[in-house]
Amino acid sequence: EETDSIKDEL
Amino acid sequence: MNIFRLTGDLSHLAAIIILLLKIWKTRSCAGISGKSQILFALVFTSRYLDLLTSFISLYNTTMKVIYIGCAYATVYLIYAKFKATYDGNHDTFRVEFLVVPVGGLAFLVNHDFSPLEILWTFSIYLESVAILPQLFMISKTGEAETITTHYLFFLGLYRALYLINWIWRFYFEGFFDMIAIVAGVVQTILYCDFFYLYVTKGEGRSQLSIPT
Repeated sequence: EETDSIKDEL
Repeated sequence: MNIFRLTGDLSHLAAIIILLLKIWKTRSCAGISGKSQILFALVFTSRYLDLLTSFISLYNTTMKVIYIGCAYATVYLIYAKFKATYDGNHDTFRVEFLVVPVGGLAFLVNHDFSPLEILWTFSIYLESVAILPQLFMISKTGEAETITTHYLFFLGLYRALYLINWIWRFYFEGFFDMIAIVAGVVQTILYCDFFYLYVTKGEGRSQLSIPT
């Protein structure tokens, strides 16, 4: 999950 | 996902569950701002519309569904099931003073002028100030039950942990999102006064009084 974007956050 | 992000999410979940259980167990929503809870339901709804358009992970989907479900359940308990205990006379913050400027700002300052992106931005801005009706209510009545202060503590801790998460991500991934960071800082600052009182006066007391 190194490519998290801000949208992957809650 | 780093440890700050994860503990932030769990802190957020703890806050939501604490509030829901408090209302359910005591059969009362006294001292709780229904307006703040409606705003949070609006925040989750406008932010998690991507549930319908993209799948990120099972964790992500599960948490979003839980957050939205709990938010609406809380609103239902306050405005329907335990309506008789709702302290509407003290819940007098004018939410249009938050929603309208925040909506305008989301239109003006966003990453992309598209419906989903504007709604996401709106949710980020609105979340940063959604607790104000609750804090206003506490300052008006001059006190909050201990369990309500625990709720506020975990809710504030969540965004503070997210700030550390963003610092972490900036250093280790070169990642940053200015909209989320600025709104997150504002959101965390709003809790600072409360954090101070929680730590210095909350210990061993049955009620927390916030001087007006």
